[in-house]
Amino acid sequence: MQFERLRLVGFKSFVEPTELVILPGLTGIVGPNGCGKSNLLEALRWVMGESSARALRGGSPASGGGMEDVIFAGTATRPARSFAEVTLTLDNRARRAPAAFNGEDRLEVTRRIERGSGSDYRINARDVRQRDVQMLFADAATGAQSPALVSQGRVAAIIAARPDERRQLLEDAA
Amino acid sequence: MQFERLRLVGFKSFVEPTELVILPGLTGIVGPNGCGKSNLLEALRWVMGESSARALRGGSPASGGGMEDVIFAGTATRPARSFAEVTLTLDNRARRAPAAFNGEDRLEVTRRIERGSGSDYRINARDVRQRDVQMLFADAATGAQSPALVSQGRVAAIIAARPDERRQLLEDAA
Amino acid sequence: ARARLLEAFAAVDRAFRELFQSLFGGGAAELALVDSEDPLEAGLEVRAEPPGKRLQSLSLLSGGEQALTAIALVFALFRSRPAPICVLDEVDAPLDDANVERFCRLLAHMAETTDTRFLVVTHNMISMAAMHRLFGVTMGEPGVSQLVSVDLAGAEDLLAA
Amino acid sequence: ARARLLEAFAAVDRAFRELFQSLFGGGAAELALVDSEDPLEAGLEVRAEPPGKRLQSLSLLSGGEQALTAIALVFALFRSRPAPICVLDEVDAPLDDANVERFCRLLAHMAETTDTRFLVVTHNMISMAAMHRLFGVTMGEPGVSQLVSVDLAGAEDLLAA
Ligand SMILES: Nc1ncnc2c1ncn2[C@@H]1O[C@H](COP(=O)(O)OP(=O)(O)OP(=O)(O)O)[C@@H](O)[C@H]1O
Ligand SMILES: Nc1ncnc2c1ncn2[C@@H]1O[C@H](COP(=O)(O)OP(=O)(O)OP(=O)(O)O)[C@@H](O)[C@H]1O
Ligand SMILES: [Mg+2]
Ligand SMILES: [Mg+2]
Repeated sequence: MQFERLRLVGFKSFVEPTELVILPGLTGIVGPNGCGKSNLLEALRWVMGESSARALRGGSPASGGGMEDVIFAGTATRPARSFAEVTLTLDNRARRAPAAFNGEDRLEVTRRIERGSGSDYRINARDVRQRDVQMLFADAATGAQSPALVSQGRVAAIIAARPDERRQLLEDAA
Repeated sequence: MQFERLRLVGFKSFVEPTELVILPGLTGIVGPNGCGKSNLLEALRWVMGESSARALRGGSPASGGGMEDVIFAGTATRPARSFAEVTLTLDNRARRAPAAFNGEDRLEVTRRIERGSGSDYRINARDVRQRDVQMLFADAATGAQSPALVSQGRVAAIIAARPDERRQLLEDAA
Repeated sequence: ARARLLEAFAAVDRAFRELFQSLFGGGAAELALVDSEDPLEAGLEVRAEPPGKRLQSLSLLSGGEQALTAIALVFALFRSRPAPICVLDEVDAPLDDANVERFCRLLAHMAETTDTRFLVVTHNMISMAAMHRLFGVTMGEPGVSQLVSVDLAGAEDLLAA
Repeated sequence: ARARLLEAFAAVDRAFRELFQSLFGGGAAELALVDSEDPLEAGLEVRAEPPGKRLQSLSLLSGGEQALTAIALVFALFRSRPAPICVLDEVDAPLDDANVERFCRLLAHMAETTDTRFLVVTHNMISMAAMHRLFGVTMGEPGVSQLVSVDLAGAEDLLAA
């Protein structure tokens, strides 16, 4: 299963529809501080079923934050949006998806969140649960918890973790 | 009270006697990864009375570490040392030191640790307690807990802290 | 004690607002005492709004924006109670070139207007060039650190080692 | 399950030793299962010894050395179970130029020998030059991100903005 394309709208600072084509090899992402590079990477983690707002730098419920922190909050000249939506296109020609979707050449995984009503997931326009999306990616050796997604400032965290916390890495690799 | 000179021997990777002259203005410290830049800055925090081995990247007692982690542990070709010693020279011509030492133009604050027997402190060759050294620096708006000593990777920690933890900063500044 | 704390708060807050604007080239920031009526019990809240953006929780700021905000706060604390020494260990690592330049300008200004002595560890050429003097740390013998005085050209060689 | 875990451990350990030596240009490293006789309960310990140095607790390694050791571990996990996507957000920030070059050589080698697609955020010119393609993120309008395709010269302009 290959990653082909990521499309975002209303996700953090990407208020306008944005498309990132994911090609083989090394794709560099550059730009000044605060322009949205880490936001773009977080859209990928989010659509793969991330359930923790803190992992996406959202505030804790105690401080009034939560998963809705990913919805475009507005700027000095634009109003806030009411929803965020991210779609990840996967190439399934190698036929590795779970049975329910394995007949299709391409899978479009979509996650959408609306203020006040939580997140919905769809695969090829059919409603699915968060668990289904998480399993789809876990079976493909990736997903929101994959050690191959290294967030900013977190590279040394693997080293600073306790031995029992690192065990999880081995289980994922087994 | 001005900082004039830092002398180290047997402290972490500085096994040979080393002297850093501290001049007014901006002094840059450069060098490849792992060469000892952060170790040098930690010698300054240590001599000012740092009591936490973890703040100097030492191991926790549970993992067999502790303050003795600051003593030169040897290399592939050199044996470990049995003690570490750091001396900080202060210019006291402005007469701001505590009464016991205020008659002198210069203060030499020394901290020495030997394997198996803990740390000793001296100011101008007279034995003093850790508390005395910590008070000397706290009265001079500095010390091991000063917010003006920003360790590597810790700059954003002030922002990530909880409001009650940041309060301490204000108290130090009052 | 309460009056002294409130006075320090007002001084640090004023300095923080001013330093934030000079580091970000605009925007607005402020400090606030929260969680209690009594200043001696209250927590210190930091509010920051980079230019053109809407005020949000600090955790949503980018890595570079958080570093710059933290530097503005550290220097604001300085202004109200100058410290004899300031040590900055690679605080410029998350910054892009434009922000490193603003940081260096502020650092040079702090060095001119206070008696504080600064020790700055950096890998960044722009920061190195802004220093009054440079010391290099090398390991001629693996595992053994030595301190040498270098000039800018020497520093570049050291890093390319 | 126990046999599978031990097999994965052996594969990751072998890859980790090899990748560590290629990133550090020498030295030695290994993984160990600790704290329990039963591999299903044990913790994963990382031991690392940069060239010429004595094995010490990981916390005493420098910022750059910890980053390189972590990168070696992430890629070792990859080798034993290749992932379709790898995302690295400024992992080269703590590295000096010599280590950035070693990191880029390893990255290019991983891209050639696996089907993994890499998204690499960086401010470092050496890393930018090693990429197969570059995308720039800009905020033409403050607070609103846009994605544009750029070449190396374009990327330098973006950063100098
Ligand atoms: N929900 C949201 N709505 C609007 N803007 C947001 C939202 N969440 C975050 N932002 C903005 O995104 C910006 C941070 O973007 P990001 O962290 O991606 O920057 P970056 O390019 O990674 O920068 P750096 O190089 O400093 O790491 C912040 O300035 C913040 O205001
Ligand atoms: N007690 C000790 N005895 C001998 N060597 C030590 C001791 N403690 C730490 N070291 C060595 O010091 C090195 C780390 O030095 P330091 O953290 O100062 O590097 P640095 O110059 O700051 O590098 P970076 O640019 O990566 O941050 C490690 O390689 C470690 O082996
Ligand atoms: Mg970022
Ligand atoms: Mg360091």
